[in-house]
Amino acid sequence: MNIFRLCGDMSHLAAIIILLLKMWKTRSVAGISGKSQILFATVFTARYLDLFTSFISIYNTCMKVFFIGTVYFTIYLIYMKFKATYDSNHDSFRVEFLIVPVGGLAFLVNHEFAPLEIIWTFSIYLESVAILPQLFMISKTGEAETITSHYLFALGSYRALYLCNWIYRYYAEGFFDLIAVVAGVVQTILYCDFFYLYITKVMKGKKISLPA
Amino acid sequence: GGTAQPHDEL
Repeated sequence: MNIFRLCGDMSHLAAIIILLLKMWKTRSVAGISGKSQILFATVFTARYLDLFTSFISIYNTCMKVFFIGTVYFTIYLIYMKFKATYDSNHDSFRVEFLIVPVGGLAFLVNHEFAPLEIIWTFSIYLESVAILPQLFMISKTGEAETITSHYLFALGSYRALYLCNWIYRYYAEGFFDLIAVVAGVVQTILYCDFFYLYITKVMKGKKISLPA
Repeated sequence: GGTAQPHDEL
């Protein structure tokens, strides 16, 4: 554990809590992509199957259980409890265009051709693009609530901080995971446009609204 | 580079 990794994890945790608070306080899931949340649920479920096979630390186990639990609760809020506020018309990204290529790639490019490892690889690749339905939804509606922007900023920062963690770990421990690093770079690049809008608008007190 | 299971990150 190093400071970048810890900050990354805390940023990820903050993102999830911000999203839950937004939904709970406003009793609304408006502007939130249910499809991205389903993809994140798939990511966590696939990656954390190792809860049953290997123990890393109490911290690691608690975070995994929290991430899995909260993402399914988020899906419950979107598709059941606050269903009336869910904007399904604008959540029209075709997720099969992500799942199929990512699944194929996980089969072809992995560290070891073993079931659990392929599933782990799938989760790494899928996470890198799981935010696309959410970004697509914002580009379709042309706006994002400020609280949704905070959520996305925290979520994007998490993987950017992991990149710093991997640079640190490479020099400090000789640790280098090419699959995680490449996927992490892709994931972070996808947020760059949003980061720019966040810094130039949200930090100056304006909400994100895109020209029609 | 990199190794298979177990993975120690989240």
